[in-house]
Amino acid sequence: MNAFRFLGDMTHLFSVLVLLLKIYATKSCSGVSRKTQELYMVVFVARYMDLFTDYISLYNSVMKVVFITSSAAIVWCMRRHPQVRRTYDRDQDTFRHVVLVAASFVLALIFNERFTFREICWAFSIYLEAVAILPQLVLLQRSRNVDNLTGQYVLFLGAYRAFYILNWIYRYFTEGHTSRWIPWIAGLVQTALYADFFYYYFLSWKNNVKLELPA
Amino acid sequence: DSYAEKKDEL
Repeated sequence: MNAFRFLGDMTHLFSVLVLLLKIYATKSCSGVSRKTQELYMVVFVARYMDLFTDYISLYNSVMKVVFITSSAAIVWCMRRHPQVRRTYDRDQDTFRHVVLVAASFVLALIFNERFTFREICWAFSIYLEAVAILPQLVLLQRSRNVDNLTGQYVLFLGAYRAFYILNWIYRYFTEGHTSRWIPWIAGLVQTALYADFFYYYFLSWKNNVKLELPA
Repeated sequence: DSYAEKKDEL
């Protein structure tokens, strides 16, 4: 474990807590893409299957349980909670996220570390995570008013994988030069997708104005 | 086993 990775995990955890706070405190999920939350739930289930087979550390196992249960809780809230589900922007959250799932799965069948069920699921989860934010970014561009908590949620979510990239660089130079193309390339794509959001978020912060993404 | 085998990252 190195500082970059720990910072990344904490930023990731924080993004989930911010989203849970927003939904719980305001009893509203306006501006939040349910499709992105569903994709993240698939990412965590597909990647953390080894939760019951390989024990790596208490930290590792606890964080996996937290990510799976929190993403499931958010999806449940947006689908079933009587007050929250009413505030879901159904007609704005129109990204065809099934395409992302299919494309990631095909990619995982072609590019994986070993053609085994677990490795293909792992690669699938890495590819899917890289693009899972797309429905949320599209929704942000559509819903003009981005409330602070939703903006902070996306900001922390983008920052977490950026910290992971620093972690991979650090590990490459300190733990023997093993190349891990799959997470590296996917992580770069994932962080690049946030580039324009980071840019407009920074502008809104600098000029102290509401965050507005250009359509 | 090698790092690549053991997925120790989240």
